[in-house]
Amino acid sequence: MKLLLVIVQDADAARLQQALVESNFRATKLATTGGFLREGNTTFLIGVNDKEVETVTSIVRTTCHERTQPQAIHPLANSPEPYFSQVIDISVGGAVIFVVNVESFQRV
Amino acid sequence: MKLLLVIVQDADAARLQQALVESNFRATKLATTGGFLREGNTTFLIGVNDKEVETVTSIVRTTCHERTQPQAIHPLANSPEPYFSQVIDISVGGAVIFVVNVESFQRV
Amino acid sequence: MKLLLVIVQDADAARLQQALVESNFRATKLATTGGFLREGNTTFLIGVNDKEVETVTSIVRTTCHERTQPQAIHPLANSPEPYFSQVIDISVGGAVIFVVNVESFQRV
Ligand SMILES: Nc1ncnc2c1ncn2[C@@H]1O[C@@H]2COP(=O)(O)O[C@H]3[C@@H](O)[C@H](n4cnc5c(N)ncnc54)O[C@@H]3COP(=O)(O)O[C@H]2[C@H]1O
Ligand SMILES: Nc1ncnc2c1ncn2[C@@H]1O[C@@H]2COP(=O)(O)O[C@H]3[C@@H](O)[C@H](n4cnc5c(N)ncnc54)O[C@@H]3COP(=O)(O)O[C@H]2[C@H]1O
Ligand SMILES: Nc1ncnc2c1ncn2[C@@H]1O[C@@H]2COP(=O)(O)O[C@H]3[C@@H](O)[C@H](n4cnc5c(N)ncnc54)O[C@@H]3COP(=O)(O)O[C@H]2[C@H]1O
Repeated sequence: MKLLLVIVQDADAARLQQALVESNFRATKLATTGGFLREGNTTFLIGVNDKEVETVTSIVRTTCHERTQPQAIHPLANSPEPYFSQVIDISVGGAVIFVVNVESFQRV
Repeated sequence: MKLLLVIVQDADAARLQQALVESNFRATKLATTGGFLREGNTTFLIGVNDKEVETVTSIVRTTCHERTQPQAIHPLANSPEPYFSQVIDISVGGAVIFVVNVESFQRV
Repeated sequence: MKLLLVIVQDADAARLQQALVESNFRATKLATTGGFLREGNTTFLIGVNDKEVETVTSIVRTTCHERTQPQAIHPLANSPEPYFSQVIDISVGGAVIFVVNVESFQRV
């Protein structure tokens, strides 16, 4: 058995949780904080059989992969510039996956 | 040394914490959420010597094992049925235990 | 790769987080509770290359080591004793470090 510790952005957490339930993978969710940005993020503990590690990793990649998203940037209200909103691509998502060996697992 | 990750229902957490202190086992508690029921539960991190894993597992089994509990079910207030409360058995408790190897442990 | 689980007092958490960022170590922070004192404490998850374990451990020792701190103890307001404040040494800080092996690590 392996235990995956998967750290994702809060914005992707609900989608990942839903995808794990639909694929019948059990998981436990922790509210955590990023060391660098000091923003809230989410850590999942996911215990799986050895041969299911690849399947869970690809579910994480599908729901949480790093991607660019168009975001409208509005000039400040009192700016002298003519009022053009700009659209730029910002990078969101991304996940970090640690796989740790589990020596024994039981339910009581 | 081994690190046990023990996931229990919130209702059993205080009793398990008390039992660990009385048996002189050190532990750290995390507030977590179940992936399926999306309800709050509790995860304990418990670092123990290799030969104490069985003792801690049996403390968890004694305080958090799955059991049935009688629960009164009251008919809805406006139900036409004559007013009988029923008592049915519901299943509560249960714990999940992961044991992970610790390569080194130190206190600074 | 190794995953360090580092449990520190809340009072030392911000200083440790800052020191890790300055040394370019990535980390994730969890709000946790001590099993014995039932007070809030902080657990860091820190994934590092095998040869960086010693460096991170010494950063933890420098920022969170157990130390004594002078603390003024004031006699109770209505005490008959002449009004002398005393200064005694109390012990603060201290950290617990678990090192666990990581079988695989990826970012998606
Ligand atoms: N080795 C490790 N051990 C434990 N936890 C780990 C980890 N690597 C990543 N994480 C966790 O995953 C979150 C996302 O990391 P990611 O590398 O995708 O995205 C990172 C990375 O792109 C950037 N970043 C982090 N540290 C940096 C640094 N020292 N210099 C430049 N950029 C940094 O900022 C993003 C957010 O970082 P933040 O710390 O807030 O949040 C991190 C942290 O909570
Ligand atoms: N796909 C599914 N289909 C049908 N029934 C399902 C199901 N997923 C979960 N359940 C049932 O719901 C209970 C609560 O699951 P939950 O995910 O909220 O809360 C879970 C979760 O937080 C954690 N857990 C269990 N197995 C895990 C694993 N392999 N990895 C990580 N966390 C796990 O322990 C808690 C209690 O688990 P437990 O197995 O005793 O009890 C489970 C199980 O009886
Ligand atoms: N049964 C007992 N009898 C007498 N004194 C006791 C005791 N249990 C704990 N203590 C003392 O109380 C301090 C706080 O323990 P607490 O469990 O609240 O907070 C702990 C706990 O959250 C965590 N921790 C320590 N050892 C652990 C272990 N083996 N497994 C999991 N968490 C551990 O690190 C925190 C600080 O631990 P630290 O050893 O530096 O400091 C401990 C220790 O000096």
